[in-house]
Amino acid sequence: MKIKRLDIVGFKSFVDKTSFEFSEGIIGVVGPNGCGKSNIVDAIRWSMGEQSAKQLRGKAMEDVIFGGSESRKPLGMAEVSLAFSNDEGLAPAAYREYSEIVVTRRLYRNGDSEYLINKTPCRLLDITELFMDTGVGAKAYSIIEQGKIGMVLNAKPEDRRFLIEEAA
Amino acid sequence: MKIKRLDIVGFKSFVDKTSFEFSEGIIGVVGPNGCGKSNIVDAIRWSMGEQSAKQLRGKAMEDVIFGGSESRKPLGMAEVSLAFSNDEGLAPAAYREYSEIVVTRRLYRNGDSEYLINKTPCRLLDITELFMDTGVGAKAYSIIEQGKIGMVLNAKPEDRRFLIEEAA
Amino acid sequence: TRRRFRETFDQVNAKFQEVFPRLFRGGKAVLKLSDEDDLLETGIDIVAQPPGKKLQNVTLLSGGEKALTAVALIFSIFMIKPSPFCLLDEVDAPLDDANIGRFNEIVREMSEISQFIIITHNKRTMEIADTLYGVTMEEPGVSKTVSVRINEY
Amino acid sequence: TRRRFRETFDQVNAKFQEVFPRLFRGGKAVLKLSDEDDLLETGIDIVAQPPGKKLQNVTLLSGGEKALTAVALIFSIFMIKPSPFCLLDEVDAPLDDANIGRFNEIVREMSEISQFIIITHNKRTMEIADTLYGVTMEEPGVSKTVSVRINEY
Ligand SMILES: Nc1ncnc2c1ncn2[C@@H]1O[C@H](COP(=O)(O)OP(=O)(O)OP(=O)(O)O)[C@@H](O)[C@H]1O
Ligand SMILES: Nc1ncnc2c1ncn2[C@@H]1O[C@H](COP(=O)(O)OP(=O)(O)OP(=O)(O)O)[C@@H](O)[C@H]1O
Ligand SMILES: [Mg+2]
Ligand SMILES: [Mg+2]
Repeated sequence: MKIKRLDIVGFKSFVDKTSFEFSEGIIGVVGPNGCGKSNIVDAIRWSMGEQSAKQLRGKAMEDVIFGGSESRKPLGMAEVSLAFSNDEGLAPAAYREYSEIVVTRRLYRNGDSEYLINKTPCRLLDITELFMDTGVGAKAYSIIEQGKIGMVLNAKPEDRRFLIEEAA
Repeated sequence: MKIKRLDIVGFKSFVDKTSFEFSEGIIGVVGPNGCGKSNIVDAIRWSMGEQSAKQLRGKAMEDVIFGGSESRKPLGMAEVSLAFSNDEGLAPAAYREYSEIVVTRRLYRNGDSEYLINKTPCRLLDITELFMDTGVGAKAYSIIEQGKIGMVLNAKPEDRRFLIEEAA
Repeated sequence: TRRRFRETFDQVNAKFQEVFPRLFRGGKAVLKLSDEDDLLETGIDIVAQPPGKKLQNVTLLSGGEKALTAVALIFSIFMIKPSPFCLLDEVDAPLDDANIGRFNEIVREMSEISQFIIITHNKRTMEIADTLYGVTMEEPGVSKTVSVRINEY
Repeated sequence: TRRRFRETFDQVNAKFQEVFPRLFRGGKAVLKLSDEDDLLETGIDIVAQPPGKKLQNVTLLSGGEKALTAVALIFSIFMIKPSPFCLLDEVDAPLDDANIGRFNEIVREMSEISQFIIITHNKRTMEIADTLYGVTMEEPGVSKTVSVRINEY
């Protein structure tokens, strides 16, 4: 299932709603240090159900909500949506009649979380299962974060097997 | 005490004797991946008495001896010399009459080590003491190895204090 | 699952032995199971030999050689079991121009199967993008994006 | 030694508060002792705030911001207690052009006191070298060097 679009609002440095079209071909992301490129990667991981704040460079999950800048107040909620196209009808049975499947995750500053599929509230489990079934969940070798490529060679041999396990 | 020259032979990829003049001003070291630039840093650390093969990317200290290539046989010894100028007479008392102080370290494949100061055999202790006295020993903040700059921020607060301790 | 692990490992290993010499323009590399008899617990060792060099511990490889070897392995797994997308964040940072060229070539091939999103500071890598997203922070602390479509399909 | 640690810490901290805004063109940073009452065991916390951004955990900083903050600290220590030489191996790898420019400026200043040896793949950093050592491997596995003197003294 192809990814069509990523929508980010209130997540880390993406204060205002920003949409990324996953257009055909290779997508390059460029910009100066600290402008928000790696935050896009964090947003994608987070929308896929990442539960560890440390994996997103934070201390607590609340750290992903926009915390303010010299010109803007902090926000009370972070929201990321990932839209898949289902033109090929490859989606799991429950979603077969949709041409687009949108997964949404929200986090409020009081700690409340919301998960939605096509605007219908669901559980985190439904989201992680959907990602598993569509083959998008294999993060270990499809998302290489900044500075992490060295870990492949520096890892202990036992720690490397998960790369094969995820593909098996 | 200024460094004048570094001589490398048989150390890692520096098979043939290579001399580096530490000329005035900024020295830039360039070249393609794997050509030997970081090996120069390893040679300097090793000449200063580095005892951990792991700090030099090896498994055993024998790993620093040239191990051969498709065109060259392995060598039986690695040798690195670091030459200091003593024009300002700042050297420790024992070396005050020399205008140049050369520290040499050798390692043989059978495991034997030799240490020399101005071609006179000495102990490793004499070398590390000399480096201490001349202020060259503060490796923690004067040698930043490839990929290691990130460790300053990722380190635990207790692990960072050695930077101040070395300067104190 | 023991059999599935073995099958996947063998397929990835075959691919890895192909991809490594493409990225290094020669040389050879192979994966080894640290314990052939215990497929549930065995680790995976990487043996890599850049062209013309003698086989040594991978720890002695240079920063760029280690990154390129890791890329060869990651891409080999990807070719055996592609994901819909692949996100690479500044993976080209330690590579020199020649290696970036070969890296980009393989990315182009793999982008026929999956969507590649590449974050980079390198001008040569930017050249293979069909769409460029520029991320800016004119207002400090506030990210904005501008997209430029380079190639039409 | 407790007093020497405290004195050195305070000097480095004062320098750090000066150097950080020079490298970041603004913003502020400070070092904090995690345990003021135990100078023998206390850790050192880094608090850093790039210009215009809100103060947050340093872990949230970008790859380039973390590297530049680390450089600011290392250089501050160096300025308080210089070594005869400073070896930097590809420290500029995660930095964008603007930050490399400011990094190079500070290196130029510090090179008046100590010898700087900088390994780099970056063309802008090569421009500040007075001598360039080119390392090559025409014969695979065998390193050779060529030196080019750029500026005369
Ligand atoms: N919750 C938050 N609220 C506001 N800003 C945040 C939040 N979390 C992170 N940031 C900011 O985002 C910035 C980091 O962005 P990011 O890591 O995406 O940069 P980058 O473009 O990848 O840079 P580099 O090229 O250096 O890797 C930091 O300056 C950080 O302060
Ligand atoms: N004992 C040895 N005998 C022969 N070659 C060795 C030995 N030890 C290391 N090497 C070789 O030296 C090379 C690494 O050199 P080095 O780390 O200096 O490269 P580099 O120029 O810093 O490259 P990069 O730009 O990728 O960081 C490796 O290819 C390694 O195989
Ligand atoms: Mg980044
Ligand atoms: Mg190197």
